[in-house]
Formats: sequence, C-alpha cells, structure tokens
Amino acid sequence: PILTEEQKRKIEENRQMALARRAERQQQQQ
Amino acid sequence: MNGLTSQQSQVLNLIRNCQEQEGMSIDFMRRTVKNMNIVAIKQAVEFLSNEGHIYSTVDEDHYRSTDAE
Repeated sequence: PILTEEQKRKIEENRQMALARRAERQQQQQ
Repeated sequence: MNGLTSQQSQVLNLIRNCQEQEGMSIDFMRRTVKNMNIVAIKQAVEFLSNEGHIYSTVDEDHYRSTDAE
C-alpha cells in the first residue's frame, strides 16, 4: 500500500522517538 | 545476546528483515514464528518497543526496526 504524507510523517516521528529511547537505554547500561 | 531473550531476539531479527515502509504486522509474526504464541509475541514486541529497538508505523499492529533505513 502507498502511504500518505501524514502516515510517513507519523512513522518518522515514531522512529525518532524510538532512536531516542534506544540511546537513553544504552547510556543507562554504561 | 544484547540483553535480549532468545524469543525477543527472534522477533527482532524477523522485524529487521522487513523492507516494507508500513513495517511488519503482528499477525504476520504470529504466522511466521511457530514456537511462540500471540501473547509471547506481543510481550516481545512491547519490550523491544520500550527499549527503542522497534517502533510502530501505520498503527499499533505494524512495526519496523530502528536499524532499518
């Protein structure tokens, strides 16, 4: 299926939040 | 491995291989991973999401890996 611009924007937003969570977890483990 | 259980690693590797923009559906995971039931898959997805390994896409039933471009 072809994604709408709004869906693409939301997906990118979720990706950025996930990357931030991942970086936070990695810092906590160090 | 990387602080993940074997089941969590199994789900993460599956999602990592997904090239679709909309991500991989939980239903597809359920049909693909034969040794885990839907509850175990959802628990692994929730953990991986909380840890930032994966994120939801078009809805809460589709996920992509943060390793993917």
